[in-house]
Amino acid sequence: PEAEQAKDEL
Amino acid sequence: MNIFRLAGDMTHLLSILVLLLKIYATKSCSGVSRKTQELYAIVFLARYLDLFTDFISVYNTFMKIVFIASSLAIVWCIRVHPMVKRSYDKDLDTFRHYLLVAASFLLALFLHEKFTFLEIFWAFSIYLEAVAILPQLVLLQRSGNVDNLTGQYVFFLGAYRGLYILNWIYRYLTEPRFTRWIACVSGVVQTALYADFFYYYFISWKNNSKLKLPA
Repeated sequence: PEAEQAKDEL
Repeated sequence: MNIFRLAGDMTHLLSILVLLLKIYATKSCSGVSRKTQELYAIVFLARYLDLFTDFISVYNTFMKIVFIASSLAIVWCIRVHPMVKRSYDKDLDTFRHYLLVAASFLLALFLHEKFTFLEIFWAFSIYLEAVAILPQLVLLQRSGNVDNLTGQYVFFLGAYRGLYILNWIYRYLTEPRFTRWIACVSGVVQTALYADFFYYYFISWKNNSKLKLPA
């Protein structure tokens, strides 16, 4: 599930 | 977006502006490690491979382009610009930074969120960023006294990831399923590497003396 979180940080 | 992450991104942007100012104003890169700049260019290129595929926000896309463009511009300046190139001291900048690239990539092959091309390169960029400052810190220790702009550049670069740690704590407390272990652990290691620099930077600020790292 972790990878589902969009990489919204720089 | 929270205040800690915004402050972190702005501090990171500030560090890049300070470095650009130093190189542009003095037409010199003395005290600046070309290897650290090359590592950061690799970090941004590897991390933002999804620049054209995943749209998060205008801010996110804009900042990614700024980070990629500025890091490549700085490497170009130090490698190609005749005035700046002459001031680069390759005898001081001797860290074997390709070992950092190899080790980070190897670690990313074993430790990642998902075994996909993008996730492995993202993890690689996170691990590489954690150690990217090492050539610069070694160079500062060797080059004795550090000019103000270079010192401020390293300070802001170290501070930005420290602010990101506050951001991760905040998001962990406020978002139910927020977990970013790879970025968190790497970020703590990255910030810890600046510990002694922060100490000597604080001393020089308190005593209003020249920043000097012990050899």
